[in-house]
Amino acid sequence: MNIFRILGDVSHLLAMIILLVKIWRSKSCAGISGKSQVLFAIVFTSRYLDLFTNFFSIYNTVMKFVFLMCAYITVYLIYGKFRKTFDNENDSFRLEFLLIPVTGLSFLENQSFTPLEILWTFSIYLESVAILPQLFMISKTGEAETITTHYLFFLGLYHALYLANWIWRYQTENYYDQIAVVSGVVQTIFYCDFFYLYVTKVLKGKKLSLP
Amino acid sequence: EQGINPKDEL
Repeated sequence: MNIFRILGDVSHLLAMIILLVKIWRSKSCAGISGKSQVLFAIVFTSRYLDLFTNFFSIYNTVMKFVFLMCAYITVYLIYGKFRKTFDNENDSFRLEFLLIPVTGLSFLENQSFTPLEILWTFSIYLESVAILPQLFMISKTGEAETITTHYLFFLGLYHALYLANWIWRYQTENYYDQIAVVSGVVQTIFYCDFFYLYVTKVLKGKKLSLP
Repeated sequence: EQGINPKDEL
């Protein structure tokens, strides 16, 4: 466990809390892609199946529970409680374009051909593309509420910090996991365009609106 | 070296 890991997990948790608070306080999920949140719930479900079999630390187990809870509560708020405010026609990314390649790849490229390992690999590949429906929705509506951009910033920061964590672990433990690193780099690249807009617009107090 | 991932990350 290193500082990048801890900051990364905190940043991830912060992103989920920002999103929950935004939806709960505004009683609306306008501008939020329900599909991305469903994908995140699938990511955590397929990744944390070892929740009851592998025990690493209290921190690890508690964080997995919290992440699962946040993901499912968010999905419930979007498709349940505040479904009337759900912007369905703009959340139009075709999930099968993500799920099929990711499923295929997790059967082809994995560390061992066992159900748990394939599901874990599936969750890693899926997480790297899970944000695409949200980014697609923002590009379609041409703008995003500032609170949504903060959510995306901390989500992107979490993965950038995880990259730093993997570099650190490679330097200190001479260990790395190619599948996690490659998909992590892909995921962080998707945020670069957003990071640029976030720094040049949102941090200057402007609203994030795409040209 | 690429060891078996202990899956200790979130």
